[in-house]
Amino acid sequence: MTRIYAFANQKGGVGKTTTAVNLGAYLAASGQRVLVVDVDPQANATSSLGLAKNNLSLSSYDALINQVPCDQVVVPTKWQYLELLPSAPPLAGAEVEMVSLLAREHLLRKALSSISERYHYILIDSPPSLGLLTVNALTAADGVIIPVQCEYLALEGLAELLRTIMLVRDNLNPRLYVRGLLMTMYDGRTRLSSQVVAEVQRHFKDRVFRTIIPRSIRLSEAPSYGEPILAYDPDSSGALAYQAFCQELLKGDAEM
Amino acid sequence: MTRIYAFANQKGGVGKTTTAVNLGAYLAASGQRVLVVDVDPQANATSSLGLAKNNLSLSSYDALINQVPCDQVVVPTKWQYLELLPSAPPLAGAEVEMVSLLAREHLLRKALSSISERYHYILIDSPPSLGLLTVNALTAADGVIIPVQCEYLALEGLAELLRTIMLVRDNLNPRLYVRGLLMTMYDGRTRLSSQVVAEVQRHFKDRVFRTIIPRSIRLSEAPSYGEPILAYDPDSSGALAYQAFCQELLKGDAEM
Ligand SMILES: Nc1ncnc2c1ncn2[C@@H]1O[C@H](COP(=O)(O)OP(=O)(O)OP(=O)(O)O)[C@@H](O)[C@H]1O
Ligand SMILES: Nc1ncnc2c1ncn2[C@@H]1O[C@H](COP(=O)(O)OP(=O)(O)OP(=O)(O)O)[C@@H](O)[C@H]1O
Ligand SMILES: [Mg+2]
Ligand SMILES: [Mg+2]
Repeated sequence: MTRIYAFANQKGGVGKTTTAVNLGAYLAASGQRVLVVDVDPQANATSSLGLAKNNLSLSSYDALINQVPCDQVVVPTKWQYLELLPSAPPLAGAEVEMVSLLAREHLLRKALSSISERYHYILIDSPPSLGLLTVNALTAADGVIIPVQCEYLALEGLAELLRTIMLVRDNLNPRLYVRGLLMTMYDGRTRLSSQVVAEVQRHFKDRVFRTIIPRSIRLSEAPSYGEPILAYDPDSSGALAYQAFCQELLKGDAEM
Repeated sequence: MTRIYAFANQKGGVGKTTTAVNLGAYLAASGQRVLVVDVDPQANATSSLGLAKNNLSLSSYDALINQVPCDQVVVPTKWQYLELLPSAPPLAGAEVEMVSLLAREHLLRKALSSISERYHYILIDSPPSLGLLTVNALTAADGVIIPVQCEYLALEGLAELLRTIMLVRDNLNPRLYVRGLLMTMYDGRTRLSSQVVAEVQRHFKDRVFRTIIPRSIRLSEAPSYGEPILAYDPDSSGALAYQAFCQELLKGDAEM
C-alpha cells in the first residue's frame, strides 16, 4: 500500500523541503521504498539530494505538461530505496500553462498513478503558494503534512491553508486529510518558540506531531553538500529529530 | 520625487516582509512620507503594522481587481508618515482572476499612479513566487530590493529571480533596475553565513548593500505585537541594522 504525503504551507521558509528530503532519507534507511516528488520551481529538494537542476533533460514539468511517463523522468539518488522526480527551471511557467488544460488539478495524480505501486511512500514537496502546483500536490496526496515554523508570522497563514485543504477535499480529492502539523526550527533559547508551540497544540491538539524539530545549523549546511542530514551529520540534533519524526510517522501509519 | 521599491524573492522566508516593514518605519521616522503596499495574500506586512486582515473592508485586492481608487483603500498606521495599502484574504484568488484581464501586469502600476506623488517612498511587499502579483509589483516599481537569507538554499534561486527581473524590464517596465541585494539573518556563530555573504559579494559586487542584517529574535517577536522593531525594541541588533540600512539607502538615493 502506497502512502502519498504532500508537504504544504504557503508561508515561505518553514521547512517544507527540509522535511520532505530528510523524512524521505530516514524512511529509505529503514527499508521503505521512497519517491520524493519536487514540484517547486525552485528545485530545492532536487539540489538537496545532490542533483543539478540545470543538467536534467526531463523533470516534473514534462510529467505534468507533456505527459511524459513518470518512469522516464524518475532518477535514482546516491541512497538506496530513495528516488526522485526532479524539478527544473521550466516548471516556473507551468502554473500559467496549466490554467487552460483539461482537469488541470489532476495532472500530477494521473502522472503518479502509473508508478505509485513501486513505492511505500511518495513525498511531494510543494512551493510556498496555494496555486495550481500546490493544488496538484494536494489532489495527488492521501494526506498533508504541514511544517509550521516556531515563529509568529507562521501562525497567521494556517487558517487559509486549512481552508484550501478543505476545498481540495470537497471538490477534487475526497480522501485528503491532515496527517499532522510538524513544528520546525524550534529555538529553545527564546520564549517565542514555546509560545507558538503551545498555541498550535491548543488549536490542533493531537494532530500536532509529538516530535519537534529544533533549529540546527547542520540542517541548513547539508543541502550545500547535496546530502540529507542522515549522510551529512547523523549525530546532530536536527538528524536525531528527523529520525524520531520518521519513527513517529511509521508507528502512526502502522496503526491506521 | 517618489521612489517605488519592490521587495522580491521567490525563495520563501528570506525577510521580504520584515525588510519592507522595518525600512518603512525608519524612513518614516526620518521624515519621509512612506506607503507600504502589501500584495502578498498572507498579509504579513499588514499584521506586522498592527492591522487585522480579517477586519478590513477594502484591500489591495479591490485596488487591483475592482479598480477601487487607492486613496479609498489606504489606511493610516500608528506611526506618523507611515501608511499602508493592506492585503486581505480575497487576494489569494487574484492571480487566477488576473490571467484574463487586459494589461494584467500593469494593474498595480495604474492603481498607484493616482496617489504616488503624496509619498517619498512606496515599498511593495510581494509573495514568495514569480507569479502575476510579483510581476505587478516589479512592473509598478522603479527598483527592486532583493533580501537574501544567509543560507545555502537561498542562493539557488537568485539566477531565476534576476532572469525574471530582466524579462519584466525588457517587456513591461524599462526603468526597472536592481537597487540592491540585502543580506539577512546573518548568524555570526556559523561558517555558512560568511560563506554565503562572500559568494553573493563575489557575484554581485557593489550591488550588495554594505549593511548586513543579523539574525535577531527581537525581529521575529515584533510582528506578534503588530509593531516595527523601531517601536518594539529600538536598541536590539536587528533594529540598529535596519536603521543603518535606512541611512545607507537614503544616502545612496540622494547621490543618484
Ligand atoms: N530545523 C532547522 N534548523 C535550521 N535551519 C533549517 C531548519 N529547517 C530548515 N532550515 C533552513 O531554513 C531554510 C528554509 O527551509 P526550507 O527551504 O526547507 O523551507 P521551505 O518551506 O521549503 O521554503 P520555501 O517556502 O522557499 O519552499 C533553508 O535554508 C533550510 O536549510
Ligand atoms: N533578521 C532576522 N532575525 C530573526 N528572524 C527574522 C529576521 N528577519 C525575519 N525574521 C523572521 O523570519 C521569518 C521570515 O521572515 P519574513 O516573513 O519577513 O520573510 P518573507 O520573505 O517575507 O517570507 P514569505 O516568503 O513567507 O513572504 C519571520 O518569522 C520573521 O519574523
Ligand atoms: Mg521548499
Ligand atoms: Mg513575506
